[in-house]
Amino acid sequence: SQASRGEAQIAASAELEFEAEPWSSLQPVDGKDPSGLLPPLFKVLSDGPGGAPRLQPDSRALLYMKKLYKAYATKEGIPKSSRSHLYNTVRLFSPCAQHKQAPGHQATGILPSADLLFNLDRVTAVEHLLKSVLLYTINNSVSFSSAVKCACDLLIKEPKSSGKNLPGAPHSFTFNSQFEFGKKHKWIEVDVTPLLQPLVASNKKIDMSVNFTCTREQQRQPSARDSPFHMALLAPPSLILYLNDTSAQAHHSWHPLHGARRPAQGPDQKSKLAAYPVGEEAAEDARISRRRR
Amino acid sequence: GQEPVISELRKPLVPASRNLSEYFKQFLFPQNECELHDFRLSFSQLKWDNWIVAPRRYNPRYCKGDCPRAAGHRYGSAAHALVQNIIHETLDPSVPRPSCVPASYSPLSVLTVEPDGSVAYKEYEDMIATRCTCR
Repeated sequence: SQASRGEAQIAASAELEFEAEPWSSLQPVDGKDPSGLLPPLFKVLSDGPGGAPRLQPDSRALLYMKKLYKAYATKEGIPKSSRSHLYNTVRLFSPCAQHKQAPGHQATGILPSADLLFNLDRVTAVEHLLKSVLLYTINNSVSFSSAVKCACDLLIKEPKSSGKNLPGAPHSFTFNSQFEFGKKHKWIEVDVTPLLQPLVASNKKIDMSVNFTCTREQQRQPSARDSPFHMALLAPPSLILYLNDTSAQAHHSWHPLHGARRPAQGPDQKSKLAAYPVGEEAAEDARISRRRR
Repeated sequence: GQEPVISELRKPLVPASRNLSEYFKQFLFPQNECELHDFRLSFSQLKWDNWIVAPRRYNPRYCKGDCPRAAGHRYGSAAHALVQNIIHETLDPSVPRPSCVPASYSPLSVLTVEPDGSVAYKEYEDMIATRCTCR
């Protein structure tokens, strides 16, 4: 009888613990949105404007994003159905720290290389990276008749804690671009997706140094018209992340009921897809019931 | 019992057409029927234009109006709405008529300046009502 009473006490205390457990794990620590899922728009819609003062974005970056907005949405803010991309979120980050390494050389178009630090805190866990781009704003007062070839050396560094560069030589890749100058602001996009893909999901800070060299392809004598290569870099590059927000509040234009195709699932998402057969089944049921009707 | 009948017959006949049309009007075109209404707001009115860069104007629209029995079928509402109306009219007026609510939505694209100075373009689901129904 002693043993059974002891067991009963143990069971009772375990039960009490269990009852206590779920509430403490669910109760948010600071009373705010525990999952961090709510995007700022919903936070304001739910509890009013308030909030901390905002840092002002770079004006050229804002101009670029306004152009992107006009390309993707109507004046009333309705996403254009004509767009074929799968991202429903685009984030533009300006470097929060920049250390100039070597000065540029305007005659040959070598742009000053720089050490750039990007703070990616705003990227939430439900936003999956589809594409990332370095955006250079170039102001050029001279129009060139010949094409321009540029090479970009990118060195991504380990987060400050380790202080050493990623193993191996700096990542460098060349890309050819036909630049038609003449407009006041011109943007050059350097696709850095393969390099940043593994980092964006795990790191909230990305430290990189970029070396950018542009030369004219035909090495003929510069005529009076082709004055030296005045490629003045207006500002250090911004980092643009094209993301697919997988939360319920985000708009998914590929949703089976919208009829468009589902995006290619990353390896880690297959399991999640299996976890949600509902979408597939619902779409299948809809198709069957439609056929039956 | 002929007097009341005779007095009724002596009443001047109001043109039936007017009465009849009045009578049917309550079914054919019920007043302030459940329908979609516009409500255009600009984020500057809410003093949010310092962080919501686009769109300038936002029209979330809303549903308002009565859900009379005769119109129940007109919104693609469930048969339940008809039943609820009949309960309200014949059995228990404390049971409310069905409500006029949105049946479908469209998304909204928003360009915002985040607290850290970064700029975000996001597409949010279910931000504009596009159709109403009685539920």
